[in-house]
Amino acid sequence: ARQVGSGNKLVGCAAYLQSNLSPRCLAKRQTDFLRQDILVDAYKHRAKSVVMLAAKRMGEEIKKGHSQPVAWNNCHMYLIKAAMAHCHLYCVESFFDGVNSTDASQPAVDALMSLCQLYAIFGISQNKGDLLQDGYINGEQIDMLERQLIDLLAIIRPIAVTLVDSYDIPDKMLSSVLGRYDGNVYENLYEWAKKAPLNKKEVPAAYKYIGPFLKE
Amino acid sequence: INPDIAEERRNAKFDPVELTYVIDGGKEKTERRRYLESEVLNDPSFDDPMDISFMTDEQRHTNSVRKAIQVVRRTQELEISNPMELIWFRAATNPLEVPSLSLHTSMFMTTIVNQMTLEQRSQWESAAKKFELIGTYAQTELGHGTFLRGLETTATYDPRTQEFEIHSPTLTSMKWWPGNLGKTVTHAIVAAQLYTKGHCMGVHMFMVPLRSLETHLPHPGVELGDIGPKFGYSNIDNGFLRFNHYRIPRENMCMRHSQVMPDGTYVPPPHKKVSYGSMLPIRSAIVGNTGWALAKGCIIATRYSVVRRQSELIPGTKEAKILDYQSQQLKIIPNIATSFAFILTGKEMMKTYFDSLAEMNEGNFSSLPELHATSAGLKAFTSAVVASGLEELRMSCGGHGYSKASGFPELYTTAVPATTYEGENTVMFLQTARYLMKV
Repeated sequence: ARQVGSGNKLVGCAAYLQSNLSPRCLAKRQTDFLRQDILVDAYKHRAKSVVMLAAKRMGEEIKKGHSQPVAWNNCHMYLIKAAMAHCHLYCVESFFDGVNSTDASQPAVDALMSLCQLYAIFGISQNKGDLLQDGYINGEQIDMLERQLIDLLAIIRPIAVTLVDSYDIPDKMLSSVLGRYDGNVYENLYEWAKKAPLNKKEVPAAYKYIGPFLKE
Repeated sequence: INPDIAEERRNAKFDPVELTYVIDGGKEKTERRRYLESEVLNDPSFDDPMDISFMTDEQRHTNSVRKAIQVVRRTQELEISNPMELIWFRAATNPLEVPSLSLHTSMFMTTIVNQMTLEQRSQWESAAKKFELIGTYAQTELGHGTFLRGLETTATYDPRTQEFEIHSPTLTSMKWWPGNLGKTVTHAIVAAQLYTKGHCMGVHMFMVPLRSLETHLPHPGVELGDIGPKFGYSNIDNGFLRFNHYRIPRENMCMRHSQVMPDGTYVPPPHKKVSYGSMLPIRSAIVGNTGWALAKGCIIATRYSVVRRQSELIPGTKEAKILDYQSQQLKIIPNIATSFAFILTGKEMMKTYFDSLAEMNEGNFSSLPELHATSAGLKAFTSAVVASGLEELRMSCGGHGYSKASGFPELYTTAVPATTYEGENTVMFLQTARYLMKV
């Protein structure tokens, strides 16, 4: 933020702080929220605005006569939000980059892209206050975005099991009766319970208290 | 195969292995990973004597160390030295637990390689690689965590004997938490305030022998122990360490970047943050690891949610698969998306780390502030999201998610320490914010 203020050219993962972003979200219809440029711009806008707001609040604290460390402490709420927004943008961009660089079949890429779009849309929905606060996005657009989220859930639901199969984690490494590849959950929960240490004896050690108590 | 889950797989429009290749980075890598995993999964010496949920903490510690040593033997026999392949192999041996001796192969070795001179490396690197000694990384103290400058352990140079005297001057200066410190390791990289010629030169790293290589007893002047039962990590002897005027040779200071000459003259490092370097690969790796922890939770919740049926979605029909309810989809599908995002972001982060490391090895430290800020923030962001995500996925399995049979209790308690280790998350966010304010 300080370097942006001084006009220095930024490089690296914070270069967006200097980019000319649209002041308003350009989505006009629901499906626009599937576009990478629209989604990434929203994250860039959010990160830039909360970073700059944190810098502004820091400046105001200093102007009040507070020392730098006291000003910093008084701005933790803004600063942590700024760091989170910056990291969230990094994850969204990395996800899109990962999807765009795959050479899998079209159905597989489509599945991954749907997941990526859902990740980005879900994050905006969860943090919509940041974008509504400065008027970047309006209530109507949020409604379209959340409708798109629901449509994506319906697209991903039928392939959910295949998606998690693709993590390729064998049962022995997953170590979960509920998550077994064969889905035979209930019979194996029963087998697992029978092996529990408390089931080694029909009458537990605690009977030394139970027995006399019942006879009292 | 349960007919409900079989039906789901018949609906698939693509072969899941295609996405496996994307995640692993190509077909060859997937095949190599599967081969290495099969070496573990088909080797009875890696089997647990019983379900770890049924073991005591001491049984788990002993079993975990046994398996870690077996990993060393087998990986040497199979001539596996690639870091990623070693991670795959170890992960297969410890499905739900963090593997024992993992700090030896991560931060202990990383510090030797990145913070010691070539001469020092010739002494320690080979011994560490051959496991002639077992090490850990002792930074955190009982009363001090992420704030490095607050550490109290001292290393005072004595030019007469050319030794450092390592000392714990207060109760709060005891080293507290390092993995395998309590009962397992023989050596530690110790972070201590360096004093020479009467001046404090800040925190530096020292190679400190802790236990006899013959008897495994602590050396005189070294007090060691386990810190006791924890929320998770039941197989790991996280330890405490107290020094009482314990002496080590001058050559045991990590001197690649800053040095103490025999007469006590201090030579400062070229960049003030180079000594923080050992944290960077771990923080970078945490990003991808969190994605994998969440992935495991997603597998469990998704598969269970197509087997479990509950209530009538349409009155008068069969009980519905719970994944058919939109509310269940909202609990699970965003977490699937998030796990993919974090796995791919983790790959990007590790690439950035290795690129920066190559630059730093050539004396260019310009990327260090961005790497430091990014790895700190992403570690905090991803670990926090995964902690809440795993809890949401556990709850999506109803009551059975609370049983250890589900895997969630071990999965959760193994994943959530990432929110506090290698830098408490709020402090990490503030470090990222500091960088953002500067730029």
